[in-house]
Amino acid sequence: MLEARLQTGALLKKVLEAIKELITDANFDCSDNGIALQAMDNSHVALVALLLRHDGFEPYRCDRSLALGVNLVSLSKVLRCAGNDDIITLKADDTADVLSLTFENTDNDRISEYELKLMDIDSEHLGIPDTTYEAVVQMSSAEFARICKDLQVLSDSVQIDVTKEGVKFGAKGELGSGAVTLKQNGNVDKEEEATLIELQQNVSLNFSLKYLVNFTKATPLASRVSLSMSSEVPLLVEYKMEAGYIRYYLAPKIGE
Amino acid sequence: QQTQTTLDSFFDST
Repeated sequence: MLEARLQTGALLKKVLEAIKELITDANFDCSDNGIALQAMDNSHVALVALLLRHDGFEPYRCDRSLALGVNLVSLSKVLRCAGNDDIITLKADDTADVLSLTFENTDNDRISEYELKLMDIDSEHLGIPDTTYEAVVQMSSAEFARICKDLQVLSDSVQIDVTKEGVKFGAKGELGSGAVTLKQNGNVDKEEEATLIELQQNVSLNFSLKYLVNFTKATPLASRVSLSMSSEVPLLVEYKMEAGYIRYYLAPKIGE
Repeated sequence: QQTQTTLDSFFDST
């Protein structure tokens, strides 16, 4: 059985907000390592890989690996019944036809209990090859969200160019064009806002802004985001949390 | 015109 108690329930609410528009149903794979999820969107253009490590829960117990098939919209509706400061406990039996959720307020005088019906999901697991990326950009997650939103006004795609000087996000559309360049500035006072670039080789890649904007729903989970790129391979957008991560992979756009 | 690729060609089904 699974029993996982999350002191900061708001984290789970934020995680659901970050994935529920990209994918509708997914298996939460529970093991002694923690709770993981991997799913592609319907069009197979983007993939979400989530890990909530066991040490983020107190206590965490999972005797046998379990796959909990969840409709994410339903789960996020139930999670809306939890207060932001509530402690959330997830429980499931080995037969796993329901997921039990308990929300306790911080005064411990209000306890709400919900059960969510689970479903059988035939999901194919994808082997994500270990990749050494040609360019890795680390930047403020809020800045990345702003750039994606701003450029979406102009186009449905963005060209990302990374050189050792900086990273340039450019968009061209019917009404005109726009570009935002962030210079590498590792020694700024505010570490959280620094743009850092590790570069083996300059890259220039095109991606759909609709998906990137969707990924930025993870912004409340981390102040930093990393963009890992190599020519003609999927972009990896990673938000690291205290005990885990949410990674998004996005297939590039190619051709003229 | 740019074409949107999919992930299928990059990641192996296991």
